[in-house]
Amino acid sequence: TPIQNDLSEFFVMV
Amino acid sequence: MLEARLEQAALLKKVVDAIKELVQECNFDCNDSGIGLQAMDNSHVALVSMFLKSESFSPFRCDRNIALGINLNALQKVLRAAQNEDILTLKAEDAPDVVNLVFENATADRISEYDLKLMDIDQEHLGIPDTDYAAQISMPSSEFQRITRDLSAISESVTIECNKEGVSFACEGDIGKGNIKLRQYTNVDKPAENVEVNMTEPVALTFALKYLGNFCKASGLSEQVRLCLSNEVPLMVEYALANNSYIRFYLAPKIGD
Repeated sequence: TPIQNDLSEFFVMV
Repeated sequence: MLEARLEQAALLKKVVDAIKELVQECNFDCNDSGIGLQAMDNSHVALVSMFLKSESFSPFRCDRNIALGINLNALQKVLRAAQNEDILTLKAEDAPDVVNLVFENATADRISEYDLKLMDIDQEHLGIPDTDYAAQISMPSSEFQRITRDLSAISESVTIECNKEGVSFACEGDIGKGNIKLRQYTNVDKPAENVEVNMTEPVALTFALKYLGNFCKASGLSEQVRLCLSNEVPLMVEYALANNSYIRFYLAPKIGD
């Protein structure tokens, strides 16, 4: 089963 | 203070319908360019980014930045009192405890007024980088909704693949597998039915259908939807609104097999 990525791995907190 | 008048309450009703499955509480950030909102779902997998430009309102006035912390379930309760065709006016003071909503019917013989209590929401704000997406697909929003619904019956995930043949939506589940291919299509008389595929390099990414199904709740806001993909970055699903206003959803891909 593919693993779900987390959005914060791609977008930086500002 | 804020004063923003919408010609049709339907717009705000549909926006709230579109995002309330993903997000329960969020700030509506008001400034002189319009009303924006950015929020992630609890699991940090999906994000909604909405902006209603000041031109979408008439008149629009916002003297300083105001964050309206709103419980969307509560807002929806109030908005149920508005007819789709009602004129809707949002008003708030500079440091408000409440947002005031006024609904006027088209014949101006019925005026309803509600105050909705606001809350302090300390929200994480993500910087979304400008991305040159490898593939951009525009299609009827109803078609995307149908594909998402049909494949959800088969599997939890869909692989969206874009190559020079067109775009395909493929899934595999316990009962079998499914695959829907779309090719470029232009209808001069009915541009809402167009399918447009722009690709600079082939892309294949896997996403959770549950979230795509949530995004499709925005289908009533726009006849067309745009999917933007690049390998190994989140998918962007955009519903363009009049006056350059928009509602965009971002979804982190799944990885591995």
